[in-house]
Amino acid sequence: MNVWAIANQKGGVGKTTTTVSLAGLLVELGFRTLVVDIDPHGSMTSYFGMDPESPGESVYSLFKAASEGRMPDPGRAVHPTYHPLLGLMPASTALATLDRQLGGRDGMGLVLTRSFARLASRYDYVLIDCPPMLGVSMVNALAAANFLIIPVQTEFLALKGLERMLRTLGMVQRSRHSRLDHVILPTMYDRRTRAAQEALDTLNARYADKVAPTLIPVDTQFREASKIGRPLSAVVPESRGAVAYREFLDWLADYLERA
Amino acid sequence: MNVWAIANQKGGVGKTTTTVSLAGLLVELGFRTLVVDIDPHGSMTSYFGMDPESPGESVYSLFKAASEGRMPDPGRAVHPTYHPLLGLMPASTALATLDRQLGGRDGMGLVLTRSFARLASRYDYVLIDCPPMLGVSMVNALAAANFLIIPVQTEFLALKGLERMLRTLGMVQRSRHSRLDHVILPTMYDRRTRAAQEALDTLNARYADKVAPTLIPVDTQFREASKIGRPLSAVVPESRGAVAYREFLDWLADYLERA
Ligand SMILES: Nc1ncnc2c1ncn2[C@@H]1O[C@H](COP(=O)(O)OP(=O)(O)OP(=O)(O)O)[C@@H](O)[C@H]1O
Ligand SMILES: Nc1ncnc2c1ncn2[C@@H]1O[C@H](COP(=O)(O)OP(=O)(O)OP(=O)(O)O)[C@@H](O)[C@H]1O
Ligand SMILES: [Mg+2]
Ligand SMILES: [Mg+2]
Repeated sequence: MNVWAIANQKGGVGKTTTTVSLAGLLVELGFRTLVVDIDPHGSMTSYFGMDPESPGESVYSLFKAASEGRMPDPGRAVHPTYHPLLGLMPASTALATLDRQLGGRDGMGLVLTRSFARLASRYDYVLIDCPPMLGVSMVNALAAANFLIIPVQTEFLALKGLERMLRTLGMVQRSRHSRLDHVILPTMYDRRTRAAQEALDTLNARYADKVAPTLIPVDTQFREASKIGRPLSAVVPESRGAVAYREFLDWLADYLERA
Repeated sequence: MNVWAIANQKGGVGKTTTTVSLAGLLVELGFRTLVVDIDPHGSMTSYFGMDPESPGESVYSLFKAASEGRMPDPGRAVHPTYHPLLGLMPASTALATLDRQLGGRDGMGLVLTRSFARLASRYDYVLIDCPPMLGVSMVNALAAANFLIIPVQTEFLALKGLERMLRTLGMVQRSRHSRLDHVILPTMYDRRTRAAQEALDTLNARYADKVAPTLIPVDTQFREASKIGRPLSAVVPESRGAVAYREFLDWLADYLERA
């Protein structure tokens, strides 16, 4: 089972959009896919029409059960979506209290890893949409993942955030004694602005072999798709955004095959 | 002294851009202004050329000192910027550990309030740039502020986030037994997309008198300005973005005068 974390501590760079877009393409290809929302804000949960204020069984229930020494079937926290091959593990706003409740406790870094191990026979891909901050849930996601996708907006401030994300990644890898391969995905590329081109040049100069060859362009249709609650590829299959994510997924599948 | 918090738990809606833009305009008008970065990600700190990994005295030092029972002069955490009337209290990445360290303790909700009281004679305006999450630092900011600006991207997902932000505001007001007036500022308005217009109509229908009459349009020059580390009004004074923030500030000054 492939477990991909989509993370960047900078806000608004396209994490949720990337998770939803890739999941939409994977189910079109016939893969059983689970999307997991660990952001207390619950953007992806809202995207698919559920309410993070009252999701029922959610990612939070897994943490709460673990803190009480229980380990219920994680499948109970999976809800159906618009597509038969796509399951959603929703976020709950209660996730915002995790750090205060569990931050100091040992052994809470593997709750997601253990949950996904029990779901391994049911899914081909698990995609985790991370919040724009470092905390218990993000550390869990990086521990559970076998690959990391870092969306980065092609602009100056976002590059600063990337250095921090990569330092965090280094920290988690050292404590886990394992390597987590990653790729940097340039998003919201606006070819009309000089700043975007300069940011891209800086990305390629500094991180060369880690930057995906595919750019995700600015495409206003993403906003339309989020209103309908479907991935863009399911709404406008030939839109610039959908085509770009398809190209990225093709490249990524090939990259992981060769790795 | 006016203390404005710029907050929204949704990421990437223009909080930092709004804080920097308003501060740039206030110093042009001759007001002594302090910008405070409480986001562990430190976007505004980076924007003004400082490094949130090693800022020296910062917002974090105030919290750390308070947790040790000390209360040094908060002025030591203020650093100079490009403009003589503008001071910056930088973020530190260590802010990310605040919730784990202080979350459960009492009396840590008024650290910023007490610090700003000691700076009251030195500044006319204090603007607080908040992180995209609810935690100790955001609760502090809402307690210290006498007005709240909520930037909201004009798109579907962002509207979901707004309901959550207003619920949070209600919670903090009840625990403080005081009202914190607020305004909703529509940002990144892209007149080319239907989704933006629909989102705006929904905002005005649901929150009518709380929505600022000024829209902040999409303006790619914001990215150029962030690369230079100056507010847009200092770089391209007649740009659409700078003009819009000037109109918003005029309206806000009048609104607060009448309130
Ligand atoms: N390529 C794109 N072109 C245009 N708009 C985009 C693109 N990608 C994302 N968006 C829009 O930008 C906004 C932010 O995207 P998104 O919510 O996916 O970011 P995020 O990193 O998940 O944010 P958060 O930090 O809050 O979790 C959304 O309104 C989304 O529709
Ligand atoms: N009106 C606008 N037009 C175009 N781009 C904008 C506008 N406002 C902000 N931006 C850009 O959008 C990105 C996100 O803005 P900003 O960093 O201010 O959001 P934020 O809410 O502070 O994000 P975070 O949640 O990470 O703190 C930045 O690249 C910024 O330059
Ligand atoms: Mg998101
Ligand atoms: Mg910000």
